[in-house]
Amino acid sequence: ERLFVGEQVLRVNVESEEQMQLLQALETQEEWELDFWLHPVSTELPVDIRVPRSSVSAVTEFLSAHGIPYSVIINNLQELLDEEKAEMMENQMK
Amino acid sequence: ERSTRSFNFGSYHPIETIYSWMDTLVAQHPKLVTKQEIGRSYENRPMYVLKFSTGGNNRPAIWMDTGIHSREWVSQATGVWTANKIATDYGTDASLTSLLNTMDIYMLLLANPDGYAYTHSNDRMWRKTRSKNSGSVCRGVDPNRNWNAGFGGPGASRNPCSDSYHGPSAHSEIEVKNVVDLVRNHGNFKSFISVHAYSQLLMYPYGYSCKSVPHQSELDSVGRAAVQKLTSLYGTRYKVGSICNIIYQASGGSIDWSYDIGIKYSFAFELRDTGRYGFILPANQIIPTASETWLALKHVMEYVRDHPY
Repeated sequence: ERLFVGEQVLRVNVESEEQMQLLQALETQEEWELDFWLHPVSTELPVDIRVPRSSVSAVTEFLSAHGIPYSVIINNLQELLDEEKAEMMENQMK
Repeated sequence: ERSTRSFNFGSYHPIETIYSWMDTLVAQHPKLVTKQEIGRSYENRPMYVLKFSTGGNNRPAIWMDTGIHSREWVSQATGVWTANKIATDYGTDASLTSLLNTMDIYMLLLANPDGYAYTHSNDRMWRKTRSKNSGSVCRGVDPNRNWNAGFGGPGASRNPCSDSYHGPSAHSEIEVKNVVDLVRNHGNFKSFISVHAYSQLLMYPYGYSCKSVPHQSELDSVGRAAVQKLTSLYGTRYKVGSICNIIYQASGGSIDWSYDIGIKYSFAFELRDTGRYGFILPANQIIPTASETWLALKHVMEYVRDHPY
């Protein structure tokens, strides 16, 4: 089973076309293995990115360096998944 | 009776539990609900459609699928709740009863069974099918880029390792072809609704092009009215528009295909993310999500009932 320990989900609220293009460039970049839950499409919609633990510092440095505002909506994805699984197990027992 | 009553609609369930629940729903409503196997998945799992029908022969029908992207668990859970809602409200809800006295409803709750099973066993973030891609170590095709509608165009990837890989050819994925064959053989669907998650959008065609469809203004007004009903319950805000204009150009999508074969009332839902959990929406939000979505779904279905074509 694949685990997501230490993986974060960042929510980026892009404010300009230029920032949009920077994020779209990230979509094609494979090294950081980013999983775009919501894609950079318009300044009206947030961009959600699942970031592997090994890429978190590189990605956050990139965003900060370009003045792109972001927040961490999920700090450790595996924690949420463990809760989800526990809830399902508990329900199955019932 | 007891087992459906004990089924917890406010929890996520593995595929086996959902499939066995389907049998109890059919047993509980034998005059209304039947379960039909429309084919098998790549890994040979049955694909079941729940058909809601009060008789007639090949009546005008409404199609609804959930879970085509396997990690979007709240969509499958919403499908289960909605199927139960339709079965239990028939006979008491006058509007739904009148709809089912003239139309049929087909629901495919697990449109991507292999992917769904894989999210439970191996990778909770899996989105695609599980087919092998020749010449690649990467598996799976994005089942919502594999339809014969602008297939292979912008907004889909030719890279088998991409989450939006369109596949080697249109309808290459057996999970897609099973639906295509059923809808084409039936020939009398009047609405095609595909439910995804997340980002609170109600969309209509096209995705493969940003040009307006001939019925754009009608679809837009139906969508806005439906979303108004949805928002009235908990205040969840949705945007309405064509796929291409509201999010991005995406070729090979199911509702583009359904619209292009003449099913005018084709819509795609992207359910809520209230609370900012993305795909990991807590189970305690399943019933609120399904309840608000039902108001929009019902509005669309009533409109389809009242506007035969």
